[in-house]
Amino acid sequence: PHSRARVTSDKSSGAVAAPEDITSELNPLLWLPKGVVSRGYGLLPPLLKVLSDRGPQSWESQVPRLQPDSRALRYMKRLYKMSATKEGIPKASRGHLYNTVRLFTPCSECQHHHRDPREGDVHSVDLLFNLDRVTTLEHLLKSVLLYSFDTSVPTSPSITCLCHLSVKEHDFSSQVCPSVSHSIAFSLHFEVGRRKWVEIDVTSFLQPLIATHRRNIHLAVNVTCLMGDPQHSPRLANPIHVALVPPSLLLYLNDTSEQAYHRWNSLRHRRKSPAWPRQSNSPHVEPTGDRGTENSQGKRASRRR
Amino acid sequence: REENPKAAPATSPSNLSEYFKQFLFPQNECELHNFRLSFSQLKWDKWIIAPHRYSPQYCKGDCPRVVGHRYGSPVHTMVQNIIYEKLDSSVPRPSCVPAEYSPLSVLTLEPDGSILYKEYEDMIATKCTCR
Repeated sequence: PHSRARVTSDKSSGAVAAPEDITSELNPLLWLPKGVVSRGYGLLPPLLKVLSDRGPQSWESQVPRLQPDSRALRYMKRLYKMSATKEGIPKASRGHLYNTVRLFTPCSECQHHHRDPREGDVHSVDLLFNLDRVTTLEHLLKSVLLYSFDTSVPTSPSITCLCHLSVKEHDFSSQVCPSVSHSIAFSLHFEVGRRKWVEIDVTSFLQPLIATHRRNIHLAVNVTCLMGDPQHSPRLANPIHVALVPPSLLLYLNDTSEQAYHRWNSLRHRRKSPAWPRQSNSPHVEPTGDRGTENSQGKRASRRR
Repeated sequence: REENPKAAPATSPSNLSEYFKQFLFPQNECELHNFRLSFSQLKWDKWIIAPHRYSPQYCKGDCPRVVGHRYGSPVHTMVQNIIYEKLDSSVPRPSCVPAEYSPLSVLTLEPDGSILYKEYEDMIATKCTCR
């Protein structure tokens, strides 16, 4: 609690009148003066806030929790290991801009699966993502469709998939079927090998929707996968059986709220206090931490600065 | 000792070093203490996927009368000591509190089944001060 000034010290109150839905044994705030609690959770670190909101009772009492997709869980655990030390401290070396990553699994899907040897193995999926959990202070840096990928029988070292992505708009006022607002088509080529995940960057495609804090995103994804590499064998041949699980949606966000960790602030703070060795200016980095190449102008500018 | 037989008894060199050490390294003074908990102890591991353990640490100990450079305390801390000693003893002496923190990355399961990775500010005390 940084804003101590607002904490009213009320010697007479030993205990705190907690709002009804907080179980006393869980609420670590009980030793705080009454004024603080009654003003709501503003002072709580979001972790405690989230956890206080979710006492075991509130956990059970809610609508049965949707269990995350095990693949998605595995992916996020791997991301965690890459981004934080064993003690849970964000790794400085990563240099990524985001301080929040949310992974959503589609909450409803209508999978159309038909095989047409001439067209290859066609997957058509209708996906609905609910983004209620994204707060107004979480700003989008990058959005990715995450495919988990396992070919039971790798028949070709490389696969080319033709993807057609479209956003469906629901016009609830009129009972008309959802209409397609905008769509995009692209091809993906990747080496199969030991790859388990395919990330499709859809940042620019979803930016208008997420920027307007759209709560529900309805996507229609049409994927056709064929064996081979169009550059080496102009004629894509032999459809393959690719087990494509409907993709999850991954959002890399920058949370600007006070409780979130702002790594650039702490770096700047370090630069000011001589106790810290001066950090070499990190080259331009991608929101996800991929290192770009530092251009000479950047170097000169940083040196001048 | 010949002149004043009642003087303190002679101490061996090793005791002497112990004696002086208490001035160089005062006991019970304000410092950072380790504290580690596991979320399963709190039964929070249902929705906290990682980390399994969390070391928030804490600050504890006495604040010396003249703090200054050792704790990086602001000048106000000395003024508060003077107020306590000279003007109004109901004003508390400076307390031993965290001065710096480090963040904590947490992987949690959201109620709607989505998975959240977030880096929270100021979750682990790394340094103590008197103020």
